[in-house]
Amino acid sequence: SPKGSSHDEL
Amino acid sequence: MNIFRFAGDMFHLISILVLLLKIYATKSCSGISLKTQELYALVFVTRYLDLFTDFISVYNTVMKLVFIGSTAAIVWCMQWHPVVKRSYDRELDTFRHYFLVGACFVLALFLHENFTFQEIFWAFSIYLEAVAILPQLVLLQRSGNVDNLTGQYVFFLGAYRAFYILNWIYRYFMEQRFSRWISCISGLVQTALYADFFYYYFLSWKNNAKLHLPA
Repeated sequence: SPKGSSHDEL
Repeated sequence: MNIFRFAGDMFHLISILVLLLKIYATKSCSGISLKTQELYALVFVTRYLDLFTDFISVYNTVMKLVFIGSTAAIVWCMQWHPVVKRSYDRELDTFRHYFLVGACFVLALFLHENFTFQEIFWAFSIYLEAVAILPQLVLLQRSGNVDNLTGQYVFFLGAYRAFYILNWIYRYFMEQRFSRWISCISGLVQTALYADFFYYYFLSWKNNAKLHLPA
């Protein structure tokens, strides 16, 4: 599962 | 993902493609700051360090590759393309952008979300993107040359900022955990600098329009 990186914005 | 952010990403991508196409079509980069484009390339490279470690979505990965690729193509064109590089305003594009890199890195060492390699470079890229327009702004003030800075480029750049601010407002109200303060505050500084750039763009454009009035 994709790591819930808090940086999902480009 | 919300519509504001998607639109913001699309406008950002289009602005880069418009600039790349303009440079490639006219085989000229006069009026464009190579230093600003180098800073943008550094922004994307340092922000997308998680490109191969964190998979968020196909869209996210594809867009990261396209942003890095298109900005690298502009830097390559301006520096190495045999015809384009001759039109680069080397003697006017003299902003000492290394100071910006250093200052943003020091700031990222103090202001970040977590003290990890990836997080510090992520914060660095956010701060650097905010000030990356400065060399271009200074070049525009000096040269007043908007030949390659088309109105579309400026419009899409402005739309990108506007929609990203709407995206943060939307996420602030819709998500209980709003942890985007670094992006948000730096993004507001960036938008203010873009507004300054748009102001000088408009002045240059108006002056050029007067210059070319039918005799």
